[in-house]
Amino acid sequence: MFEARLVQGSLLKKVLDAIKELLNEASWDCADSGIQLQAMDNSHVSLVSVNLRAEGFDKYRCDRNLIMGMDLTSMSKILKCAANDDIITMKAQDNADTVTFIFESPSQEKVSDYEMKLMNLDQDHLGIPETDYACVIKLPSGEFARICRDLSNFGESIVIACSKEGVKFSAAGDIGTGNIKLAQTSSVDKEEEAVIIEMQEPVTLTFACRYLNMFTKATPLSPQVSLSMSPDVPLVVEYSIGDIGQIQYFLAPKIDD
Amino acid sequence: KKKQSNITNFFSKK
Repeated sequence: MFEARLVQGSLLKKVLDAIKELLNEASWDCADSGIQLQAMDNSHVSLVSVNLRAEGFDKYRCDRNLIMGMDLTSMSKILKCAANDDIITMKAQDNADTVTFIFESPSQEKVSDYEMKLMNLDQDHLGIPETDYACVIKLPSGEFARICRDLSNFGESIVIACSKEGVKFSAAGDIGTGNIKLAQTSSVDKEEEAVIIEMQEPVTLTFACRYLNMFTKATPLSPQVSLSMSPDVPLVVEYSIGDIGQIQYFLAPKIDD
Repeated sequence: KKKQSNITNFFSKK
């Protein structure tokens, strides 16, 4: 028996919004410790990893490890039927070929349930090595979304250059060039408005706008985002999911041909 | 000119 109840059901709705453009289908691995999802986009350029800790749920039970393969378009359609303030419960029997989503209004006066077929997905899992990144940039998630959107007008790629002076995002194309520089904030009223740069060595890498823009669909999940970079390895874009977990996007850099 | 690399170039299959 698997059962996970989340009073703050809107978080699950936001997680789906954050992955459904990038992934058509994916497996949710349910275990005693919580729920995880790892999947590559169709082109194998990026990898998404979602981690939801068991303690983050208001009720969590997972008697046997369970892999629930889902069509994410279908899952998203079902979650759209939940109101933002609904309590969401996911339920499945051991070895079941369906999962049930239960939505309860806060007053408990409306209860809906939707059953969805599970899929058998043969997906590769990749081992992500523990990495000490040369640069870790924390910035407001809305600011990052704005930067990616604005620079996408100029070209297909964004160059992210992190140095002790700050971080510079650049794009170049037919209409011209754009540069956005952010310095570390000296003092802020709210922690979530801060730009914090931890740098061991300067790093400059180039990434596809299309993917960065898809990652920013996670913006409603968290007021802050962190970007981790080291030379010649994938960028990690990480958002926390309330206090129940996090979503990480890994994006392979563009390299010299 | 830069070309897009694949994530599988960096992370191996488990």
